[in-house]
Amino acid sequence: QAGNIVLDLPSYLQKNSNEKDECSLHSFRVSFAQLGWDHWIIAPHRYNPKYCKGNCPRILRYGYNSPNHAIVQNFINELVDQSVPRPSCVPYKYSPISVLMIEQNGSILYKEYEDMIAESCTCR
Amino acid sequence: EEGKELAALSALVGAPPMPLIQELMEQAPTARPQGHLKKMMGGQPLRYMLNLYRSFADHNGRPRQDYRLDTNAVRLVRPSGKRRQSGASPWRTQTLDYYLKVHPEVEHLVKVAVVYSQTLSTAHAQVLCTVELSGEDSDPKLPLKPVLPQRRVRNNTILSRKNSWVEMDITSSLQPGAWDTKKSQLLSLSHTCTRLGLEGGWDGTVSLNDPFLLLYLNNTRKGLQSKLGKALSEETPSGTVRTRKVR
Repeated sequence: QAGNIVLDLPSYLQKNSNEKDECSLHSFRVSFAQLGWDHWIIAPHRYNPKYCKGNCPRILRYGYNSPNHAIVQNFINELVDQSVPRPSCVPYKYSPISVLMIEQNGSILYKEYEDMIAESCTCR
Repeated sequence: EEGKELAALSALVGAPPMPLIQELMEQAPTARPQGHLKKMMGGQPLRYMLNLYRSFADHNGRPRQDYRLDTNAVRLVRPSGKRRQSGASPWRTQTLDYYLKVHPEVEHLVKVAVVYSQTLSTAHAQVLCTVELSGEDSDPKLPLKPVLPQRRVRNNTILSRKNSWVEMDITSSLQPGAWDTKKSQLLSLSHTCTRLGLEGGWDGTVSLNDPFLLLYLNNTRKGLQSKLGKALSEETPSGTVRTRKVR
């Protein structure tokens, strides 16, 4: 049965390549004032952490960087038990952000925080 | 209060708190800066750090790839104490104490620099200043000598054109590991200024250009994880570490 799905892959990809609600990266600008951190973070004023949203396709492609486990979980959902969910659309790679902040004692600190901006998405 | 609750919850379930949440709990001011804190934030130190920020990150906060720091954190430290020494005008010397406040478990101090203004122009006078290390931690064989004012000195130095603020690396002048213990995290600098020009008092002039320190730190998540990992492993009853043999 799994073999049938794989044989179906080229036509499936062709048919579904334009799906708008497919798992993808979205922009979202937020100010540190909205997060309640503007008394702590001086710069930057705004921040775009981005987010991943959308449905994970029935057949996961290489572009999603999905691990083997996600592909197997998809097969289980499709062929064995639908109570096992499909993989979720989540961030895959991140980039850092530099902030300038005030510490409790009044020191000013420049710091780079890792993994603060989503750069790509995956299904897992 | 929410931070304490989070910490308590983390301790309860045995899970290490997230690094960002940890910092929010420990370092973030609890309220909007008022009064003296606002005053502390202003002036040359803040301008200097904003310039440093603009050099190393774009307006969205992304670190610039072509102009990266060797470290991932820079802390500006102002003097925590001042002692004026008696002296006849036009000279004025003051000893400034700085509390370094480095957390060796999670922060690796890479470099210490002092930033001070060599010249300060006011309406009535021009002030020329120098700094030198004072106290036990200084190495007498390595006297501090100000570098000539220029726009950039090496990679990490940014200088203000107007009043010629200079950044001087003093790492080699300090004894290695001098900041490992709480007692020795106190650094003292001697700040000497002389006035040129018209008559007048010193009131407020010198405090306008108090030198400040820049601590270049490598703040690592690994350090925090090892600290937390150690704490968790101490909680394991057997005290043994599970390992997997490599085939």
